[in-house]
Amino acid sequence: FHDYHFGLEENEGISELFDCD
Amino acid sequence: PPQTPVRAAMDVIQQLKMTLHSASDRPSEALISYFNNCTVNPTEDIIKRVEYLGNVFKEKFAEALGMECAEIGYQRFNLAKRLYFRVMESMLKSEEKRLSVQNFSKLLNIDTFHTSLLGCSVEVVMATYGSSGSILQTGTTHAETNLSFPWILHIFKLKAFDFYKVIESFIKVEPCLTREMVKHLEGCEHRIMESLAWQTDSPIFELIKQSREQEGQTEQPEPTSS
Repeated sequence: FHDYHFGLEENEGISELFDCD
Repeated sequence: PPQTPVRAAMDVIQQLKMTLHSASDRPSEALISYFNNCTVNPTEDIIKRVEYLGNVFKEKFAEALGMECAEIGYQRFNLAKRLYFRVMESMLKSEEKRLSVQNFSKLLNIDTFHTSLLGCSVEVVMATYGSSGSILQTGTTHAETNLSFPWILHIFKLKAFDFYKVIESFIKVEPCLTREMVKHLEGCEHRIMESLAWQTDSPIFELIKQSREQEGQTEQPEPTSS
């Protein structure tokens, strides 16, 4: 992914961001 | 043939078209299976939303560039729709692997999730054509640069903070994004973090409020600072 900085932790994904965990 | 700026721009567009040529403009069997596994089946809402936002996009595109460009708007949205379903399927497969669940009822029934994902797909398509505009000068592309981010937020009535939430996962699951496109999406992220997410009606303020309330329930209150 080139130089992109990822902010999510290993155990996080789209579900957590939309409060579905 | 030697690589020139014109050829490079055309190759990027061709690559996007090739990638999405095999993708469907409707939910795949795998997606339908995910939808059927939901407690509340989201299929109807998803189809209606895509149709509604497609009409909004095509109308605003033609409004900005002229009715003679309506067909181009239709083609752009059709590519975005294919990308939306493709990325959604990859996201759900990735989440299934990570969480070991197959019921994504809550996520798949969230309007802002779908609108953000479709918005991000539109942005990728628009940026692919827009970045080539200054080189190719095909007549519409120059004007299309005015339709670059955050234009999509306005026409889809999308909060920047909600759009921000899908970007990282989008990049992670879509392997066909070029280096330039990843940089473009990162640029969108920076604009959101630096200014767009802090506008008066942003949902970020409610989140901060909730976070403070939760902290207040578990911790001793701290002295208020300015």
